[in-house]
Amino acid sequence: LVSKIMAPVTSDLLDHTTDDHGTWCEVVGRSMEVMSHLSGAQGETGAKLRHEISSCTEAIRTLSRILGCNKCKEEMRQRAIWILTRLYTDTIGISGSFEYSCCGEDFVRMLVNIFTQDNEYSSSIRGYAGEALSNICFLGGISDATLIIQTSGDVINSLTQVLLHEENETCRQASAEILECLCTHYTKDDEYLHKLKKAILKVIGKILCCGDGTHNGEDIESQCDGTQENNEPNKDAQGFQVETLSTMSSNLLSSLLCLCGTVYNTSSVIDLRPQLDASSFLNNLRDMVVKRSGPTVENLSVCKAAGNMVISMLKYYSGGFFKEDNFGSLIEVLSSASKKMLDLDYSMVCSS
Amino acid sequence: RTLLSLVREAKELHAMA
Repeated sequence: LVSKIMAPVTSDLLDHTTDDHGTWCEVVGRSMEVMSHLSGAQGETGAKLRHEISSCTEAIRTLSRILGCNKCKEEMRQRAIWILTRLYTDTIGISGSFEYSCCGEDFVRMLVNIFTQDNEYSSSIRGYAGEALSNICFLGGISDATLIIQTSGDVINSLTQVLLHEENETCRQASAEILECLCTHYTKDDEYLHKLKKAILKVIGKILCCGDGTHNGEDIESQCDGTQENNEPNKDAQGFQVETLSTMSSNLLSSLLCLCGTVYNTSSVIDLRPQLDASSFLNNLRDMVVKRSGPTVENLSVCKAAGNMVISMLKYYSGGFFKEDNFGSLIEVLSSASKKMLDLDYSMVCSS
Repeated sequence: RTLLSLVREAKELHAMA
């Protein structure tokens, strides 16, 4: 039955010579719809179904083709991402058969290309690709991190540019999550790791130290770095404004703070010189905590991420970075927030 | 971990430094 369901995809019934892909397009779409349900099935049955689908080289090839085709409907391409990601992440833990079927690594490289090329793909497809990559990174290990980080083109720079300049929040969130997973899983002490951590701290510095909403991007760049790198896209010169902490969503903010904490937490092999202006960093964090100290799940998540980040930095610098008086003020507001959120916090700990 | 315990650890680390 599964092979019959997949037949329109396996046989690649799409007419690639026409813009609408011909009359069988609808049938291929429906076939993919059922395949996506099957590939998300639970338990042993789900594992067997995914094994059967991933063993079908022709089906995988058609799905990859749909993913890279600009003429295909967005819904079909999203579905192709979902099915291939589910197969890829599943076979990491179960059989590895996807690797042999034809395009395990190619699929991940394709996702990286889609996610980082904002002039070629729509932001919604890029958002899907980013979420898929984030999922793959989270569940994978050093091999996936290596694959992503060493994909042709300057992936690290592209990811940090998405985090800094992208308007689509799903993409920015995915970028923060991918960078965090790369920091956690990519443990080779080489130029990629050095570049990764340096680039992340630079972006964090731009967002967390300077985003007071009164400067355009150009001012912020010069305030933070003292220099403007020639190879960066010149979006800032066009008055692009770095998003302020107060307007950022709780999820994105939590991801950013977690990312910063992870950089310091996984830095045993690298000397991370302070690249943040301690005073404005602490003041911005304090203001952010004050605004988010009401007892809600989102606020609690942001404050915990901030707390974890501060602990990682205190350990890394042995307190050296936080000599300023501003630190006392930050701890005071965090302490006050922790008391306001105590009931919520305990109930969440118990329920988990 | 609770936020309260994170704040406590941060205070201790800062005091030790």
